[in-house]
Amino acid sequence: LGQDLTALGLNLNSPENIYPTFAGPWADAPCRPQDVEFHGPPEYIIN
Amino acid sequence: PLGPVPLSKDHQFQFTMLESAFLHLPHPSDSERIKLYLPRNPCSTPHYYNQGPLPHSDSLEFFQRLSTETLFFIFYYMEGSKAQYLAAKALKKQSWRFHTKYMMWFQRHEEPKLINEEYEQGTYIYFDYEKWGQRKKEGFTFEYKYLE
Amino acid sequence: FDDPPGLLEKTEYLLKEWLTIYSAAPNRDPGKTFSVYIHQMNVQGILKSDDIITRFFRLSTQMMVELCYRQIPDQSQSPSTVRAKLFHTIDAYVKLIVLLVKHSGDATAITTKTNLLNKVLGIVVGVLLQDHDVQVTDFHQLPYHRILITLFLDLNAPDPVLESINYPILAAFCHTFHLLRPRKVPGFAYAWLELISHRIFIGRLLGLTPQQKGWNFYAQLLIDLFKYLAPFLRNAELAKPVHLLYKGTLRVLLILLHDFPEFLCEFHYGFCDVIPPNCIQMRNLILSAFPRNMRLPDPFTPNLKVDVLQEISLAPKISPDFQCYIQPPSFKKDLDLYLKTRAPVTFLSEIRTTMQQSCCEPGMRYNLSLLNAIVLYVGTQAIQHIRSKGLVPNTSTIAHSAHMDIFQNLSVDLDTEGRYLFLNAIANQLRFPNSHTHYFSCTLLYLFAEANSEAIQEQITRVLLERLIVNRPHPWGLLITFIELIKNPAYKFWNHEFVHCAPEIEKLFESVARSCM
Repeated sequence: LGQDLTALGLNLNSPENIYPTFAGPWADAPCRPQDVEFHGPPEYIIN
Repeated sequence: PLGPVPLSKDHQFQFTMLESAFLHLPHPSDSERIKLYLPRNPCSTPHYYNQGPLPHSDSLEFFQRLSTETLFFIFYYMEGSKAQYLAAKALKKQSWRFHTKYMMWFQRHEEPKLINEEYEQGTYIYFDYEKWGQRKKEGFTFEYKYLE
Repeated sequence: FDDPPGLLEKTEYLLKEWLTIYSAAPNRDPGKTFSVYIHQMNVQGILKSDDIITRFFRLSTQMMVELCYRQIPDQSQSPSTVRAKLFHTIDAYVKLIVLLVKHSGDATAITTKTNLLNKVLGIVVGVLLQDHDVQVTDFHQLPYHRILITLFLDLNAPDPVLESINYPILAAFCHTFHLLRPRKVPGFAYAWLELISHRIFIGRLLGLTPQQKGWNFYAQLLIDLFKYLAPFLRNAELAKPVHLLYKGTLRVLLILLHDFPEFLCEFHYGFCDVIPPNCIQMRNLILSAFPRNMRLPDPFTPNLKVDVLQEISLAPKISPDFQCYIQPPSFKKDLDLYLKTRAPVTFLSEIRTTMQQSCCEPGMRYNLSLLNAIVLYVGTQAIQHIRSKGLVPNTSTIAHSAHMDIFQNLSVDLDTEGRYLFLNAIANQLRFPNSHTHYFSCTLLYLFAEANSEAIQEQITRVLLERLIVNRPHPWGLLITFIELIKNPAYKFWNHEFVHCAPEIEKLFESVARSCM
């Protein structure tokens, strides 16, 4: 009964925190590294 | 033993509104900075393509082992990501300098005062935006040989 | 009152100007261009008075919204192109707000900055609420979602000035999200959950803010979510829109269980108070949380001696203070008097009547938050009472006390619905090793052993079983209590008729027993 909570697309076995790559309540998979915002120097924003 | 509780009129309204909101759900990209080259909805690729980041790929050491062309590619196409930042660090370790005014990279150790036609070829890249834009028409050659 | 003539045009002009500046070369020095722009705002008289500033933001926000309503239906472009265009404009507007907040007053003028932010957030809320009322099922969340999330992300970007006002910024947003809670603005519910579960929002509130000062805020928002879902989850037939919101909620709770279990441990009481009693898996998820530095002994270890565990003498932290739910104050006084003097006996029936609500709808006949509070309060008082005598709680020391009088009376005299809620209130305390888990585990087993009718024993078993047959996770306290019940011959569990009342029931018990033994 109920949901298989291990099938909701979260890496529950991760030894690190998983919220930094949480892609949102509707996403079936965590963020990819390039999806996570990173604050580099503003000059690097070229496009 | 509690049995169902009938929904009140107020609940019915709330459900109706939820139902209409269901028709235009937020998209993950709505919560993030606009990314021109990294679409949030990944296109489907064959499963035997590498689907996840390589081990230790978010370390400077890893990036230092990438070719300079790859580092340039990452820097310009993966804007705003950690990979861009690490690519910039790796380029700097190869004595590349980023010139904020022209948003370009140079490999000379001191910054050029002026960029124009008389600019010496040599251990650096001469990168002319306008020409780059014309490259299809005039067959632009990318002064590249010292990098190889 | 009507906007002064020409203000709309001025606002439009200024926004266009800003968009041009913003678009030209985003990484030009915004500080320099910004001061030029501020001068233009002055020239246009926008900064003349607080009222005009308010109107400027309201008109600007409305323009953003109208832009979306106009462009979203545009089928000639792909949705992502439409979004990118809209977001470019909205992001520019948000950037303007961020710079105005950052540069209002001098660098240390925290109040000035947060006042401006609160004003802007208040205006966005106002425009959204009006739009929600007017558009009804045509309401669209996109512009508001984008404004709020981009504003939050920009205000939480690494920046010394913003860092110094981070806590007031978080408070302002939590207040805003509370105003926009799904029960108030159901058409915004999905965007709302997306906002409060954003990784930066969670990181800031639950991880980075010192002394866990963000935890109360976040708990309030979760309670807002549970209260919205409750009537729909209560009936357990989940229509797709509700099921999606429920699934999203489970994901958020899993993140909290994995990364911030102490948060769930501390606020579990308030959450269980608003989660419908039949919402077993979600409640199990919350009750399964245990502090990360705690090593849980395997509940399936044969001859596990719970009594010798160090942790069972420690009381878990519970926020907010649940005693405030014991109303009216006169009743609380009577309760304390009875606990102290074990008199008058008539108080025991008073408890029951106080718990029952006058409305006669089935399933709503009990004041659940009062019932839950009484159970936990009496339990915590019992633990103190036993300790004051230099004893430790176990199935013999918890007996023959005013506290057990109350529990036994409730288990015997409440009707099936009331007893179900009462037993649930006890089972909600079966969590990780702590003094509450231990005491209530003993209490439940004691009530089973002392029950004068098999119906009570059956119901105790049902309450435990229904929590065990849902998918994981299962709280540690629940497992050890059930294992004790089926293993300890003192309870003669397998002799009871209800264990054998049907082959499939018997099989069910055996399979659960097998998995527990």
